[in-house]
Amino acid sequence: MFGEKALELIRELHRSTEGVLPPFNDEGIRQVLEEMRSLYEQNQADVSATVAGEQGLFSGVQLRHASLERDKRCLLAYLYNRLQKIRNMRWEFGSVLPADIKTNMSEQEVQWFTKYNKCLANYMRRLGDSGLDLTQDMQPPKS
Amino acid sequence: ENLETHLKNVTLRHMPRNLQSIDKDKTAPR
Amino acid sequence: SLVEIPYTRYSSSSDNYYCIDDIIATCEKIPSKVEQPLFRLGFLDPSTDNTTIQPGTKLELPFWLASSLCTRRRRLVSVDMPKTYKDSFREILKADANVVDLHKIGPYYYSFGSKLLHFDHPEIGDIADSLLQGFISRFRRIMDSSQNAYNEDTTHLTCKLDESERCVFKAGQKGLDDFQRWQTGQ
Repeated sequence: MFGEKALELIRELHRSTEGVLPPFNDEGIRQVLEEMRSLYEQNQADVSATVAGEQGLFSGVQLRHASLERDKRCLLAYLYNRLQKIRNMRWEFGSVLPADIKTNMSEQEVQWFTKYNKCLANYMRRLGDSGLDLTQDMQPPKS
Repeated sequence: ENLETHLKNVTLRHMPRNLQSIDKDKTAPR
Repeated sequence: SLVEIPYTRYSSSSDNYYCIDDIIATCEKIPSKVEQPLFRLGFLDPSTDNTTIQPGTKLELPFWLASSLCTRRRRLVSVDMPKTYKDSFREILKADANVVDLHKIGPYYYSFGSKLLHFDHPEIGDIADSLLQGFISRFRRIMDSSQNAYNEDTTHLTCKLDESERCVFKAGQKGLDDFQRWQTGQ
């Protein structure tokens, strides 16, 4: 069935425990993109055949398009939820992440993290008179 | 912007043309 | 009260496009029947070597696909309700909801069940009622057990709960934990 590889990426992330970032699954993403390319080409062939007068191909086009949308959703959700984990770790560990986390991040995730750090630092610097580190005292201090 | 750049660089630009955009209505958490 | 939960909230499109639980819940299978020939997709039906799936063929399709092929506008397939939402199972839930292992059957029993309301099927009203009543019947025990299990292994209390119920249990445990820490001046 279409969408199985994409779902496996999601399950892999779902199985990972809180505070742990699994290695970035380059190969899994490549396979899903490969499936999307072949679905798209098949749909293009069916649309051309329909234009040329062949009948009854619409249902196949509809089914493949639903599969393309599903693959896309799984890929974007995989990337998005990994970034959520990385962002949560920023608030937990500070602007320098532990080495074991960093080795599991893709190059683009490191770039995202650098930009996120910069945005957050700029924002915190503007708070109060001399800035405020929001990541401290995540629980109300006793005082 | 940071998130969109990331999604575009890693996957969207490799997808078929009619799937390369992010549908704001669909992806906004309700 | 729970009874006012508006059904309209449950639509087939997810509450959150990026939600991992929703993506996993929508891959649950639905008994479907092909209504129009599906050309060049024979591989979807393991019981045939044909490249075309003929009308009348019965398939188990994932919800995300069935909901796209069975809409009010276009019925390429027709769907039936999965057996864990049919009358005989609803009777068990009505008899004594607390003994049912919704994790084994689910684990997204309520979330997936709510998505079934997307289809135009004669049983969806009964299914909606059954989901609500099942949740209400089990809710009290979940709240009681989550409020009284402090600093102990809770596996035996949560092993039969579906994912939504586990969230409720976890919220109850957090409330209890916060209260205990407040009482001890932390």
